[in-house]
Amino acid sequence: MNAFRLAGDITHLISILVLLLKIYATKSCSGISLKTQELYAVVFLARYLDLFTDFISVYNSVMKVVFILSSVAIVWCMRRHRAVKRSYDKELDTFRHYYLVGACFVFALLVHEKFTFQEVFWAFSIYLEAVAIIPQLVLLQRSGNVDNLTGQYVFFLGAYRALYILNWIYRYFTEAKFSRWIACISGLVQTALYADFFYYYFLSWKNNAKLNLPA
Amino acid sequence: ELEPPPKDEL
Repeated sequence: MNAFRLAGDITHLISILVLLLKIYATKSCSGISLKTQELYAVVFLARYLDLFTDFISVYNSVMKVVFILSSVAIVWCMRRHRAVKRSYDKELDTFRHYYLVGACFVFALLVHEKFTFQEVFWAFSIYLEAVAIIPQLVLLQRSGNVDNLTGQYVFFLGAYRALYILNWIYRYFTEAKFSRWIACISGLVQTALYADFFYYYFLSWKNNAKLNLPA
Repeated sequence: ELEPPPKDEL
């Protein structure tokens, strides 16, 4: 465990806490894509199938459980909680996310480290995580405004991605056996998607204008 | 065949 990875995990956790706080404090999920949140829940459920078969550390197991529970809790709130449900921007959140799930699964069947149930689902979760933010970006683009907490949520998610890349660079140079090319390439794609968002988010903040993402 | 390293990242 290096400092970059720990900081990456912490910012990832903070992003989820910020989102839960926003939903809990404002009883509103306006500006949040349910589809992205559903994809994240699927990502964690598919990736952490090893929770009962491989023990890494207490830290690792606890974080896995926290990520699964918090992502499922967010989806549950947005779907079932009466007040929160009402604030959901359903007509703006129209990205067909099932296509992403299907495409990532087919890709995982083709590109994986080993053709086993667990390995295919692991690769699937990595690919799906890389593109899971797309419905959220589409929603932000359509609504054209980002409230503070939603902005911070996306900011912390982006920080997590950037720190994980530093972690991989660090591990590449310090660990003889480190080769996670599936995770690294997918991570770069994911970070590029965020970089695009950050650029327009920065512009809108600088000009004090509404966030305007190009199609 | 090389044993793949354990998946220790989250």
